[in-house]
Amino acid sequence: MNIFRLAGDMTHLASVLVLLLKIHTIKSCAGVSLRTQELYAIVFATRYLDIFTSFVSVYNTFMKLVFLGSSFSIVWYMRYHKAVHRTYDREQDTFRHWFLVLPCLVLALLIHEKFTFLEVLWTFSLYLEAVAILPQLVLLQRTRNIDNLTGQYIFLLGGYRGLYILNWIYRYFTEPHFVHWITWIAGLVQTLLYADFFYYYFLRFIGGRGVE
Amino acid sequence: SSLSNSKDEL
Repeated sequence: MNIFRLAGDMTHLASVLVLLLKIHTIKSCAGVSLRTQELYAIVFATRYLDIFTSFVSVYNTFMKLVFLGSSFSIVWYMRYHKAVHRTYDREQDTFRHWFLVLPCLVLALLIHEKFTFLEVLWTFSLYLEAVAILPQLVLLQRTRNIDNLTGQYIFLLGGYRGLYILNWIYRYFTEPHFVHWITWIAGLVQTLLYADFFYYYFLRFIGGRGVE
Repeated sequence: SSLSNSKDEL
């Protein structure tokens, strides 16, 4: 564990807590894409399949349970909780996210580190996470400006993988044989997809306006 | 092997 990875995990945890705070306290999911949340639930379900078979640390298992529990409960809230579901913008959240799942699965079957069931699904979760934010970014463009909590959620979600990139650089130089091109490229693509969001997000900070 | 050091991340 290094400070970049810890900062990344804490940023990721913060993004989840901000979203849960918004949905649970003000019972609103306005501006939040249910489709991105569904993709993230699939990402965690396929990435943490080894949660019961390979124990890394208490921290690792605890965080996996937090991410699994929060992603599925956010999907549940947005789909079935009456008050929250009413604030869901169904007409605008129309990105065909299932069209993202199949190509990621095919790519994972073609490009992976080991051809085993767990490894292919784990690789699939990396590819899917890289594009999982697309429905949210499309919804963002359609709803024009969003409330601060949603903006902070997206900012933190985009930042966590950027911190992981610093972690990979650190580990590459400090650990021999630490080379994982698939993880690195997927993480880089994922972070680059946030580029224009980060640009407008920082403009907001400078200008002090809402996120346009 | 990859199990050693890339599965210890979230």
